[in-house]
Amino acid sequence: PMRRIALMNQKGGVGKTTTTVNLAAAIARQGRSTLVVDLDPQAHATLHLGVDPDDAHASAYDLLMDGSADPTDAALEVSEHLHLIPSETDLAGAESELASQNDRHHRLDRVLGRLEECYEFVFLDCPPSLGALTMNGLVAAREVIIPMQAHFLALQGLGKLLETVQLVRTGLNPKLRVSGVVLCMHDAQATHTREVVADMESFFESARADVESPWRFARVFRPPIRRNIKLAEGPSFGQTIFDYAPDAAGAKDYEALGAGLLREWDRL
Amino acid sequence: PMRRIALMNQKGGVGKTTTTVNLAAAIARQGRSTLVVDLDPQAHATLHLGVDPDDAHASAYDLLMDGSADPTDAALEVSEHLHLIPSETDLAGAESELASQNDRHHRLDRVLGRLEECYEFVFLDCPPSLGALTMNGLVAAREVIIPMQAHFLALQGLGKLLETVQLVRTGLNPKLRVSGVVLCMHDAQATHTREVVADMESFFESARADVESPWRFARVFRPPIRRNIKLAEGPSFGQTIFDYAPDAAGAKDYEALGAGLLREWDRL
Ligand SMILES: Nc1ncnc2c1ncn2[C@@H]1O[C@H](COP(=O)(O)OP(=O)(O)OP(=O)(O)O)[C@@H](O)[C@H]1O
Ligand SMILES: Nc1ncnc2c1ncn2[C@@H]1O[C@H](COP(=O)(O)OP(=O)(O)OP(=O)(O)O)[C@@H](O)[C@H]1O
Ligand SMILES: [Mg+2]
Ligand SMILES: [Mg+2]
Repeated sequence: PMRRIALMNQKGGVGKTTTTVNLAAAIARQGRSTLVVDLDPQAHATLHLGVDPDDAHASAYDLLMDGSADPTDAALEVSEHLHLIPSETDLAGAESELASQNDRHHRLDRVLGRLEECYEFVFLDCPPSLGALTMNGLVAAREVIIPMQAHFLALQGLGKLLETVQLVRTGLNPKLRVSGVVLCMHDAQATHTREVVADMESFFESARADVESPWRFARVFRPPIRRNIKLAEGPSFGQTIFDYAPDAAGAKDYEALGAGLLREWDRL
Repeated sequence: PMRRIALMNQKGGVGKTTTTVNLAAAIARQGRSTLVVDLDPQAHATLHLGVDPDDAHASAYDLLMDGSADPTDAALEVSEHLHLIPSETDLAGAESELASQNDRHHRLDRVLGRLEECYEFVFLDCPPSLGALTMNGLVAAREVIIPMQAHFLALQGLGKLLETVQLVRTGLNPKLRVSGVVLCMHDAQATHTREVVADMESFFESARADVESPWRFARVFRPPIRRNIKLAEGPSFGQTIFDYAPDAAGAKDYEALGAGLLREWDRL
């Protein structure tokens, strides 16, 4: 069945979009059919993949607001095995427009249900908040990957985030689990990096025995994604790291991360 | 009169909180009475200043939801000339709770009106969105400072941001203007930095003659704030850069930025 992965973290600028785009691209380069859904009104995943949100004829917004819209019509081919359902500016209005509707958190789940035969992997890029758009991502997803930095303050935010996953799992989406953490903008030399990573790993370790825990099998994925200026430059040219700077450290790291995740997903 | 400055950018992780905290601290160290208001449910400015949001007895949330609450009661002394109105987790609920109220964007403006005699400078740390909390910040502020990186994609977001300032100025707060941009996590060696900064400066230059433009007198502030690991570590210990690493490049940059802004503010 189609794997549905939400890249989620309510903290801003932690690498959600950079990871959605480059991890999806890494998986697609292995010949696996992949869809990216841009759930952020800022439309950075859309721009990162070389699409102008103002040009797109149908978007994630249209699909969320109009249950009868055709998702295959909204999906754009970005490269051979990589498709995109783009965001647009109107998506900012969706948070309040959805607020009054009963089924407001289930819209995307229904959309993805209609795409089950089309893709092996769907990656959902969430905005930096816990509002209706991220909730749609969490109800539509089956697993959550959390991009974050190895800073102590980031661990604080992790607690709140996991609480939200727990709430969604209990109330709305019993299949939801946390697969793990991608360490972004990683600086192995910084004073507290090793300590913070060790904290994260022992936190997940202590959940192994808890049959009820949504992060029972979560872990810190390897390799960490090192800070690499090329990763920050690619988006401005609408290119993934594999097109912009295929020899850069950022390309190696996302390729290795993708390969490791694929091995695991194919085993399960 | 009390200067009210919103640190605003809907893009996540661009340095809003780091700039709010360290710029306010730099101004306070010059002996000028300064208040920070943490408008972000993530409460990172609060944590950065060494305050546990769960301990605070009154918060920005209480003041926004209860017009009769006493703002001087919510303000905590962080250091000699620096006070904080902290955030708390409940602030996340404020976006939807405020949604149905008529005066929902004016709450903070009223709160600050009651503090006119108490502080020379108020810095408002906004969340990474254009929702009710940021709107309260923009209606309460008289000037906007935009923290951002010198990347081409960041220029895209700038357009949307300025459009929002224009809307607020026309509809809700005619006194609002953009003072300028703080370049955060600056890497002078990156390929496109100089070009992007030049783009920004010529954009503001072209607004000089436009009497109606909210960014008519906006500029790129100097110095840029260089990327400095110490700035990322301080928050985890609840310390500004001036306590955590007073000799670090980050301390020098924020001190120089603060001194330059003070000179300008005192002239006007
Ligand atoms: N490994 C890295 N090395 C260098 N820069 C990076 C790296 N990962 C991300 N960046 C840059 O950091 C910034 C934030 O990354 P990104 O936009 O992916 O975060 P985000 O979590 O999606 O942000 P938002 O919360 O706004 O959606 C971007 O400018 C991006 O190009
Ligand atoms: N000059 C700098 N050098 C190194 N790290 C920095 C610098 N400025 C900010 N950071 C780090 O970058 C991350 C994002 O900064 P910050 O939290 O200030 O951004 P923000 O815009 O407030 O984010 P949000 O959108 O989530 O509110 C933080 O981990 C911070 O410590
Ligand atoms: Mg993003
Ligand atoms: Mg912040």
